[in-house]
Amino acid sequence: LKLKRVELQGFKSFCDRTELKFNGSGIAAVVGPNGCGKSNLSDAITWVLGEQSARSLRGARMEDVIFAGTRNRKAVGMAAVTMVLMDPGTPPLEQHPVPSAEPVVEVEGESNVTVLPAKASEVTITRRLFRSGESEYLIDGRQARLRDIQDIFMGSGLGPESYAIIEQGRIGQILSSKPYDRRAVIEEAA
Amino acid sequence: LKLKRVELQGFKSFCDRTELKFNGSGIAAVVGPNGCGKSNLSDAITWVLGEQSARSLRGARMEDVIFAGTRNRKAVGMAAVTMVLMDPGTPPLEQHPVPSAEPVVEVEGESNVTVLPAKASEVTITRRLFRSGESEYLIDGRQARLRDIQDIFMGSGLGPESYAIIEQGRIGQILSSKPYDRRAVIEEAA
Amino acid sequence: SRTRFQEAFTAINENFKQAFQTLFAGGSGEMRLTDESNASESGIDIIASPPGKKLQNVLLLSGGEKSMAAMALLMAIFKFQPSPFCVLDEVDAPLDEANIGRLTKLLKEMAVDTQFIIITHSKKTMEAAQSMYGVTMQEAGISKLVSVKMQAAEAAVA
Amino acid sequence: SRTRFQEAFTAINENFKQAFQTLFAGGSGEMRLTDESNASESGIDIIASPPGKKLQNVLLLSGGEKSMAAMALLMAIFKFQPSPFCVLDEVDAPLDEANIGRLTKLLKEMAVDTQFIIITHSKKTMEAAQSMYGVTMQEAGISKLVSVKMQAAEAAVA
Ligand SMILES: Nc1ncnc2c1ncn2[C@@H]1O[C@H](COP(=O)(O)OP(=O)(O)OP(=O)(O)O)[C@@H](O)[C@H]1O
Ligand SMILES: Nc1ncnc2c1ncn2[C@@H]1O[C@H](COP(=O)(O)OP(=O)(O)OP(=O)(O)O)[C@@H](O)[C@H]1O
Ligand SMILES: [Mg+2]
Ligand SMILES: [Mg+2]
Repeated sequence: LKLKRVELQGFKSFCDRTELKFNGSGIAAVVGPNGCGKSNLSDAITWVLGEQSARSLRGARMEDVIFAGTRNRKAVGMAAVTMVLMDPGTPPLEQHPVPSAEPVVEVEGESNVTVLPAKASEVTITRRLFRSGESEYLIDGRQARLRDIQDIFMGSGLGPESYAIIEQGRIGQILSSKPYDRRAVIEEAA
Repeated sequence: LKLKRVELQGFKSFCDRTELKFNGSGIAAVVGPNGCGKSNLSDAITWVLGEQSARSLRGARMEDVIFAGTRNRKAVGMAAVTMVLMDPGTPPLEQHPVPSAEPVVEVEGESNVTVLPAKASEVTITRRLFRSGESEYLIDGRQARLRDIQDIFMGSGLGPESYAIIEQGRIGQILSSKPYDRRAVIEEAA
Repeated sequence: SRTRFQEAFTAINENFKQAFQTLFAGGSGEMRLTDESNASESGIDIIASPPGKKLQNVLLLSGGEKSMAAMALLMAIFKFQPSPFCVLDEVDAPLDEANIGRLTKLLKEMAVDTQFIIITHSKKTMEAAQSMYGVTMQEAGISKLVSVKMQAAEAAVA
Repeated sequence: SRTRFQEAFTAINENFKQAFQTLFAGGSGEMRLTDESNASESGIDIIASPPGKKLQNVLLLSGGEKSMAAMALLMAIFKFQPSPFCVLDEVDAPLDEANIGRLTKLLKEMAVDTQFIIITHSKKTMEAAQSMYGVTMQEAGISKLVSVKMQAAEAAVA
């Protein structure tokens, strides 16, 4: 899996629709003055992967991730983050096992099989939260459960206990002073 | 009180006698590569003021502050740190109330009083720790108790709970998330 | 005693409001008793709004903003209860250059009566210092001190 | 299961030893089971000696040395269990320039199969990036993204 794109709207200080494109490899730097929103981008990635704890996102309630307004702009009613990944190794016909996904149409009798949808080797995950408390997960545009999203990342290093995202000030945690915490880190990767 | 000088020997990575001179005001920067000993200097200052907790000095036991040796140098048997402060406002005849201090010799009948010792407005505090576990405090060269050292600093902002020394990574602590911890900070200063 | 706490709280709070505005070039920050009716036992909340932003609990600020707010509180306490010296170990680590500039400007003012000892990796912070000590470890595990000429500041950043 | 843990432990430990030597330009670091005789329940100790220094618990290292050791362990886990991307938020804050150089060199090698997203205030770290996003807050409280040309790196440090 390679990271291609992250979009966010109404998420923390990112009131307007914002898009980050990635090559899937290499180093992308994120820079800017204190308080401008860099760590909020990291929170958006943590959140779309299914983070359930508001405290891990530096909030008191999950509702705190929705843009809360400023003196000149009203708060909004929904936060949405989308992540697009590409699986370079997937044969075009194979799709992600989402129970409610639209079936692929194959044209029988032809020497070539028509492949739908066009970008079958991409996976798009979306998470939305409304102020009402309602919450949605989408995979390739279809309603899904948090569980389905976690399944996509099983064994990819992006599971719930993954170290793929190191928050500000947290790098020391991986050297946790408790020998059994360290064991848990290794067991998670195993 | 103004800070004039700090000397250390056998303290952590400062095996040899080391001296820092200060103006008593202004900004002195301490620089150098990672791991070269800068925070150890801060520990030395914390220690000579009477720190009792080895953990606050990043060690397991108080003995850990004594130079432990390297591949090419043997460990030493004692750590010593001395701090010299000057009280610009002290009338020359007044000395610090140390019970065992040498009395000041006054020559009566003269229009001027001879003042001894020469630098009556300076105070020198020394702390020593031996590997045997024995420990000494000195004020102006005389044996003293930790209690006498703490008395010197009473009301000077260098008491046991003072914020005069901010350790690496600890600046956030002053904003402790517990409302009652914050109350303690203010009460301490009061 | 209750009155001493109230006096200290009020004085330090005034200092904090000022220091916050200096370090944030605007905005506002202050301490509030969690329970106004019971000052003798109340805890303390700290609320802050950097310029143009909403007022909120100081713990919701960004990493750099929190460090600046913490320094404002530290300076507020110092102004009330001066200390002969103050050791700051890498407090500038999370700060951008503009904030380092505002912080060192305030530290210079506070340094009139206090000896500040600042451990730092930042050239910008070094520029604000009147004297500088370099710590080296030429021999592995053995620290040595060198007094550094201020022009050598650039080279001193290892 | 016990075997899976043992295999993971051994593989990650080998990676850790290598990454440590790369990041510290020498020295040695490794993980050890606290209880060799009971591997299925043992905790893990991490010991390290930067070049020329004594072997000791990793928690006794300096601030910057700890961060480098932590990054070595993180890279060791990643090599064993690769992830599509890795977000590092200001891990370089306590590092001197020489260490930032060694860290970014290792990150470039790891970035062949992984998208690294590094939040940083350091120009030296920015120099190692192939692409850069600047985050601005021209309108107070509203974050906007700008794609930054690499030559504008200098100006981007606020
Ligand atoms: N729900 C929300 N609505 C609007 N603004 C928010 C919301 N949550 C957080 N913010 C704002 O986001 C800002 C913090 O952003 P962030 O932590 O990403 O800064 P940063 O760029 O990482 O800064 P630093 O370099 O200091 O770490 C704060 O000003 C905070 O008020
Ligand atoms: N008792 C001791 N004897 C010898 N060396 C010691 C002793 N205690 C600590 N050290 C050494 O001191 C070094 C750490 O120094 P220190 O924490 O002051 O570094 P630093 O300059 O603050 O680095 P950084 O910039 O990474 O924070 C370590 O190498 C450690 O091994
Ligand atoms: Mg941040
Ligand atoms: Mg240090």
